[in-house]
Formats: sequence, structure tokens, C-alpha cells
Amino acid sequence: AKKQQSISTFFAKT
Amino acid sequence: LEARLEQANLLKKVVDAIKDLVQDCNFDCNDSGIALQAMDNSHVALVSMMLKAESFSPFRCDRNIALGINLSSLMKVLRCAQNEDILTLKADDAPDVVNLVFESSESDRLSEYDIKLMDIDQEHLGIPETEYSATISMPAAEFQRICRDLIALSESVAIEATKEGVKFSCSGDIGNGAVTLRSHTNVEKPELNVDIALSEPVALTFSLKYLVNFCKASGLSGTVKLCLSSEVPLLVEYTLASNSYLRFYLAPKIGD
Repeated sequence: AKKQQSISTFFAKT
Repeated sequence: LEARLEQANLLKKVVDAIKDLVQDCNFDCNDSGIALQAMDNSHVALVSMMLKAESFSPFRCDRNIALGINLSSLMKVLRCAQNEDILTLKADDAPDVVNLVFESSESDRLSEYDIKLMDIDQEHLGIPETEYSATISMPAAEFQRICRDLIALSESVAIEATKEGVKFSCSGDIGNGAVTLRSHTNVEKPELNVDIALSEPVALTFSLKYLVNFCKASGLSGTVKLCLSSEVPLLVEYTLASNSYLRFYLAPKIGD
């Protein structure tokens, strides 16, 4: 099954 | 801060659309307007709202302030406003409360509420400028219908944009389903237009639970814009008047 990614994997903390 | 909105209904609809996704968040106020950015508890989705200063008349914000507000509290107060009421938001420089005043344009009724503010330590994420492979604009109600229909069959949807059109498909225990839309221009009813701008084909899978949640914003705009690129979050955008917007980002499901 496909695995749900986390949004923080794509957008870095500022 | 002093910001007057011609229609309380706008803020009511925005808060109503996001309150199930995020509970406590900062409303960041500066001279360009009021912004909000928050992830949902599971860190799968991100809400980004911008109410530009031009959406208010007048708008004044002398110092940058973050108003930490519990959205369910804000919703309780916003429900006290009539849709057509004029809403004025006010806060001091180092506020303990935010003050909301509702004025009826038809009667002399004036109601006033204060909401206690919270200290919210919120992570702020940088959203990179992205040239998306596919940008689809379509009636917001159509997107809502597709998401609601497909969630009856499956928890995930594959969104596939090609030069043929955009296909929303799912498979679940009872069977499969798919809805395909092609670019479509309706001269008589432009609100029904479907526009697909494609630089390269893209296919991604997303959780329908979140998409159905985003669709609570459908009442804010006739049109929704979906932006997709391989292996980056989906952007679902509802454009508001005066360049204001409500955007949702959703991380994809990846791998087998």
C-alpha cells in the first residue's frame, strides 16, 4: 500500500 | 489592529472551512493583512490563509501582532453575527483579547465580543515557489461532488492529469470508480468551465478524507484550483476577492 507522507517532509521550517 | 470587513460572513465561512483541520492557530497581523498558516494534528495537511489589507476597509495595523485563537471559540462568536453584518476586528499592541464588533447595516444593532487570546508556539513552514506540472481550475462544487462520491468507495484517490483530461480514480473493497473531466469552456456559464494547463503529465495519490475536508471551503468561491507536480504536495486553492485566498496543501501517498 502507498504510504502517507508528512507535509514537513516537503516544506522546511523557517 | 483595526480591520473592518464589509461582511462578517467571509470570516465565518473561512473559519468554518478550517476549524475541523486545525484547532488553535495564530492570526498573524501586519500592514499587508491577516495571515494564518497551520498544519493539521497529523502533519499531513497545511492550511494557508491570506486576507489582504485590501479585503478590509479600513485596515490599520501599526505593529506586527500574532493573535493566538482557538478556532472553535472564534466560531462560537462568529455564529453570533448575522451574515450581512459588518465586522470590525480590534486588538491592542500586546493584546490579551481580540475584540469583535458586529454592526447591522439595516438596524441599529451593535454587538460586541471579546475572545481571550492564547500563547501559541507554532512552527512556520516555508512553502517553495513551485512551477506545477498541472494546474486544473474547475467548479468548486464539482470537485466537492467528486470527492464525496469517491470517498464512499475508497479512502484514497489517484489524480491523473494528461492531455486527455484529469481523471480521479479510486479502488476499494466493493469495486472501483473514476471520474474524468476534460477541458471545457461554457460561454453561457463560465462558472462551469474546466481548464487544464499541463506542462507534463502527472499522477499522484491522496487521502480523500482530507480532500473532503478542504471542500468545506466550497462556499467561498465558485472555482477551485488544483495544482499538481510529481512527489510534492497538492495545492487546493480557493481565491477570494482582493487577492485574498484560502489554500490547502496535502502531502501525497507515495510508494507501493
